[in-house]
Amino acid sequence: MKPIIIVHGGAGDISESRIQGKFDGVKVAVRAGYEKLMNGGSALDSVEAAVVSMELDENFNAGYGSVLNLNGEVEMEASIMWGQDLISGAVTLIKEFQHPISIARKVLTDTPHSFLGGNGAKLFALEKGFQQVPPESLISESAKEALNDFLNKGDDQRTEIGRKDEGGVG
Amino acid sequence: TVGAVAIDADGHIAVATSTGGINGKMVGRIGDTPLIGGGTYADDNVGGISTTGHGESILKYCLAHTIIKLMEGGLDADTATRQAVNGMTARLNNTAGAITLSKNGDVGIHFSSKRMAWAYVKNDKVYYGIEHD
Repeated sequence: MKPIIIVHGGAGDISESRIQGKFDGVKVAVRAGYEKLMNGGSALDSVEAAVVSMELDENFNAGYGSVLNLNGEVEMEASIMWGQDLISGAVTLIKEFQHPISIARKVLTDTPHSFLGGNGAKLFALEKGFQQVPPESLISESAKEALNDFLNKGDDQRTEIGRKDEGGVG
Repeated sequence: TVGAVAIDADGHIAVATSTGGINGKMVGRIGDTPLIGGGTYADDNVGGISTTGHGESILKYCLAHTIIKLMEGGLDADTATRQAVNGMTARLNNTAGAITLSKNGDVGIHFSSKRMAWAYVKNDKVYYGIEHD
């Protein structure tokens, strides 16, 4: 089987100003994942590497650069699945970690469960050695602006991130 | 939201999806991304899917699993992805996108939103896009 990887960087009203950043980011991510495959890594290694790359990039709504809730906080979630035996791991309401996808992978590999949330997910991540980061370190200027727009202009301004452009809401 | 689907040299499929959710969401809101069958699905016997878009609609439509079942029923990756994403939008009036690999490495990409960023590597060549067509 020839290895293959595909990535996405989000669907929605992506404004013209954010297109180049998205292009650059998905190309970096897909190469990170492909490199794992070419070096004998598993598909699980590959998809984690690709998503980790995008969780570090403020052009994407994941990890650093995530959109904000009504309290102005980042609350992230992630899932990962292995198709050989249909095992999966997922986390939600993650606030203080850079890479939710890596915590989700640990749920898959190191627990009898599929899905951990909130404080339990945080305690599990700490137990597995994930380093806490200050919650504000995950907040980008774009995310702050997007929340302000939403709060000031109402629900019709809701976009994945950034100011509303013409077109549908993703 | 971001996502990835891969097939390794042993023919095994994995899928990962991660997100910050939707701008201005209620505290404690959970979307489709962590839900198996909504934001993510992988089955070596069929294929793998990662989705993005309006989370409340995707989770109600079980979008990733809907695509898997369409492929299991004989549709190719691209047709199944297109049919499920458009079906969700027609039924729930919100938009989404999905990336799909079949167990044979066939690619499916479709979105009913204005744009979706995507990229894939096949045979050492990188393909990427963000607009329709």
